[in-house]
Amino acid sequence: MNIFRFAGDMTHLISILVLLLKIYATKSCSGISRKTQELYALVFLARYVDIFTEFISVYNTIMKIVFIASTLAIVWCMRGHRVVRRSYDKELDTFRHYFLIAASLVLALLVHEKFTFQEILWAFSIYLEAVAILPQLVLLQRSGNVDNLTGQYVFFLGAYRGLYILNWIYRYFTEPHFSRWIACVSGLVQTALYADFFYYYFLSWKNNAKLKLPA
Amino acid sequence: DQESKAHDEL
Repeated sequence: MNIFRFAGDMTHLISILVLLLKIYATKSCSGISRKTQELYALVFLARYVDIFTEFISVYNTIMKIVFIASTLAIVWCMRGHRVVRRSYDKELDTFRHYFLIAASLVLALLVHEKFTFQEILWAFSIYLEAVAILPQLVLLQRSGNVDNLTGQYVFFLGAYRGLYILNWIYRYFTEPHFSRWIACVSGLVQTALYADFFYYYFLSWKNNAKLKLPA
Repeated sequence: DQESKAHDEL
């Protein structure tokens, strides 16, 4: 494992911890898209079905468990916690996420590495992860104002994607048979979705002003 | 090799 991948995994973990912290500390999930969180839960559940059949490393197994558990905890808070649930911006979170699930599934059935149950689930999870942030970005754009922790959450998620691209570049040059174009192309698409957010995040940081997205 | 048969990233 190279430093880029490790840093990517850590920023991914930090993003989820920031989100849990926001929900726990403020007892509020305003500004957070429940649909995006449910998509991530589905992404992790689909991708990590290999947790019992495929052993890579202790690190991988622990991270898989942490990602599944933390994302399910967030979804549970947003749906089941009496106080948190009330702050959910239901009327702003209207992105038709079932469409994303259906499109990812169709694409996974058409484009995959091998026609097996696990490989199709894996490809599905890669495609779905690439677009899972869309309901969140749309919600932020609609509400205009982005609170600090929500901004940090999306920033760390975007940083994770950027670092994974550096990781693939590194692996491409250091490993003799590194080719995984499904993950790389999806990863590029996913990172591109953050470009707009990053632009405004950078502006607000440079001007030392509150993060605001244009309507 | 292990790289090609397993999805070793998260």
